Amino acid sequence: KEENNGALIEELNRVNTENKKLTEMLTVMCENYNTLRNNLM
Amino acid sequence: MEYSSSFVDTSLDLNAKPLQLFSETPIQQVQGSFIDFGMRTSVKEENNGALIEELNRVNTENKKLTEMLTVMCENYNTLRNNLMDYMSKNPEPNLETTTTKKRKSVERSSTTSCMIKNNASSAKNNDNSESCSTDEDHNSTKKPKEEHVKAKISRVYFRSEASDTTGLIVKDGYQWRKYGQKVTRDNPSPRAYFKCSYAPTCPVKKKVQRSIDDQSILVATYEGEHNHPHPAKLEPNDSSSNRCVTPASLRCSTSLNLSAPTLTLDMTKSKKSITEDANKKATTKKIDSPEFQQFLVDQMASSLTKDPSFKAALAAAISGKILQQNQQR
Repeated sequence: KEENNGALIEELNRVNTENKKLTEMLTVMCENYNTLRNNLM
Repeated sequence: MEYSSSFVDTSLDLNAKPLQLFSETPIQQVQGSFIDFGMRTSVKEENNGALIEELNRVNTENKKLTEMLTVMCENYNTLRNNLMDYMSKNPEPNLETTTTKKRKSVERSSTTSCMIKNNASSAKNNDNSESCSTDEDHNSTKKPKEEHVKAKISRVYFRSEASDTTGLIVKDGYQWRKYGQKVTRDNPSPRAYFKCSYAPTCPVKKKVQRSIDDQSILVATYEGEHNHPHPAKLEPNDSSSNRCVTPASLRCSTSLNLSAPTLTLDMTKSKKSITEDANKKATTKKIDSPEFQQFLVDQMASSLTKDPSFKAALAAAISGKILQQNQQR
């Protein structure tokens, strides 16, 4: 059970990191999109 | 090209309900603290369940984020393609400054989109990030610029005396500084090079050369566009031997005809030949007009009625017709 718990925590850590990365990328993407749209207007 | 009026919301509005112990403290440490304090098995099971729940939640959130990112990338690429199409169709010099800005953001986004692809395809290999080359963008911005440079060249012919020894000087109203003269074997007539000296930043250059076929004609080739107004208006009746058209007056037509790289204007035709041509054109126009044709019909009618033999023939024909009708009755 403890091993299972440790693996779970590890997986959670990994998914959390990925989550954070994705959020950052989405923020950058949104900024770029808005900049491009402003230039176009 | 229509886009939604509202801005893209950069706040992601995600299910922000993280477990405090995961968001603030590294999980390994938390686990360690549980072990150190020797919690009971039931607590461990609960903790396990909570972990699985949390993992599911974060996974769902991750999926949501990836979907959003994909949609965002698609939108961005569509917008960028539209912009590129628009720019290739309407190459304007004023856009050059904004283009560099846009290109920067485009480069940035291209890298981002590649990273997204990697991230979405292999969730386990987080560090797989590649940079994309943006040659396409460079090419698309280069092309209109070159076209614009080509379109700035204009050529004007000036008439001067063949015996004129004052040199290769054409009076076009601008101030020029001569910076060179050249004669080559294959082209023996000398060429003089001038630079506009009215404004120090004016990039316009002029090359003047006598025509090989006709020594009385000076060919002036202008390169570039003046970035200042015309210094002096030309007098309508210029007594000088050269008659010319300034490049400033050519500017409109040059910019209109972008496909033709060089604009040539022949100003060597004499006034007489020009007026003769104009008269011929006017006469042809007059003959074709309906007023003139009506006038012609009237003239023919009046000349026929004046002719006595025509009158007699007409009277005989009409009276013969009437007599025939009476006899039949």
